[in-house]
Amino acid sequence: FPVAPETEDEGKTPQLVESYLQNFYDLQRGSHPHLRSHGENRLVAKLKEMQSFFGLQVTGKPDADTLEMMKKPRCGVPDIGQ
Amino acid sequence: YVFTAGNPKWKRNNLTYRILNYTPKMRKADVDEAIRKALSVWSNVTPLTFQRVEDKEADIMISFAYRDHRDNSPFDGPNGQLAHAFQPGEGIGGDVHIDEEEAWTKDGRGYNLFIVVAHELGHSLGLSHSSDPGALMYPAYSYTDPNEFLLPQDDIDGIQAIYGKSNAAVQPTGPITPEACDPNLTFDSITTLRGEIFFFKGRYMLRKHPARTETELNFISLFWPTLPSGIQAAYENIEKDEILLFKEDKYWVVRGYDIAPGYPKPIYRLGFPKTVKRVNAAYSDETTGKTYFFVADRYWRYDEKKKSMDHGYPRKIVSDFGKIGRVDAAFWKDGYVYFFHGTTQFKFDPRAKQIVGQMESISWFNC
Repeated sequence: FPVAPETEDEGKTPQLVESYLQNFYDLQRGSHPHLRSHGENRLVAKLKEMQSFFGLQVTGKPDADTLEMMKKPRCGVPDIGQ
Repeated sequence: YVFTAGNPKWKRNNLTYRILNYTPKMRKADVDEAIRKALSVWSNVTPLTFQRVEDKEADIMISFAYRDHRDNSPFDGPNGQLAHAFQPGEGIGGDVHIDEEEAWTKDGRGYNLFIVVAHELGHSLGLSHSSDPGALMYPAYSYTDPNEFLLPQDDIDGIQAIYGKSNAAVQPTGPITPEACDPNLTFDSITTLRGEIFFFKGRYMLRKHPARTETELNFISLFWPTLPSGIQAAYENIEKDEILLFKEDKYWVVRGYDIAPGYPKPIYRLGFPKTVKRVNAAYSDETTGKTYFFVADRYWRYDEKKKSMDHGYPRKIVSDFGKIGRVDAAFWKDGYVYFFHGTTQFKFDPRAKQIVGQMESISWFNC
């Protein structure tokens, strides 16, 4: 009510987050989220952008609310960019 | 609302559409109707018109597609991405693609085709995604009963900024998404539920959990798809772990978190006379087992154990509760009753029989 994401999903979280940000927030495919570039990690920056768009707490982390939003059925058009 | 980058728009107001294929999950006539109704969402608020064509290229080509359908945006199977559309322009511009693998319906089961196509047509006309959670152009799917659907004001403002106002004599307006810290926020009804407080407003409910600082905004339909919007009164019977919700002359029971079967039922079952057409507000006093129903300037008292109205009612609200005026909403918590009248909230002590505090309606939201 509503049921929290299943814990066994946790193994898929990074993939879910990355593909969501690639599909809807213009995260360049093939980017290397694990390498810290100058300034903030691009994936974290994109995650914050997504959290801001949905009015979630901007943590830059895939917290429960963020994952719950990412799992919602939605439109395939990106939220930003073309 | 957000325009699509580059502000693309159709140069004509008289657009054409064509339905290229159908899903086997719905009757053809229902698909036609869902798409026709989705187009009217936008034509009702702008000078745009949509004419259906067959056997030739249309501005907006609507089709059901499966996985990779050669537009560089493959669908992903059930759930996830439900559909997508392309901004105004020649060729694929304006076209709507619907993921064939979704459970398409014309009601609240699966995914409602009307709601999804209406959203995609917003893209076809030049709108991008809105961050207003109540907007039709919000990217996440949420169900609203098509019969109750009203295009939200955010979407009306967006599309009219592109194509101008409607030619109708009276300009259409739409619902505005409530914001918890809006000082002008008033409520249709309020109830507690297992320690939380639910504030109903239109098709929304603001949910306040005592342990969380922020307030959650949801559609009523997200939790209770068969409930209508505009709940007029609600109260919790803590002993029975259920809440009762009222609209016009009907009421529903939610037991735990699920709507009990066999509802709605007429409010007259509770003992109201036929002259009562709706209930404005209600609360139940856990310590006495008495429930109070407020209708216009009077109130009734119901005995939850006897399951009947107490004798000697209705009585005048002002005679027993003081100058609280008409009651929009009320709830009982920790021995006090909170009455809401417009943007004013009164804290009433039923033991001392007097008002012991006055606050803003939004005082519960930590603004």
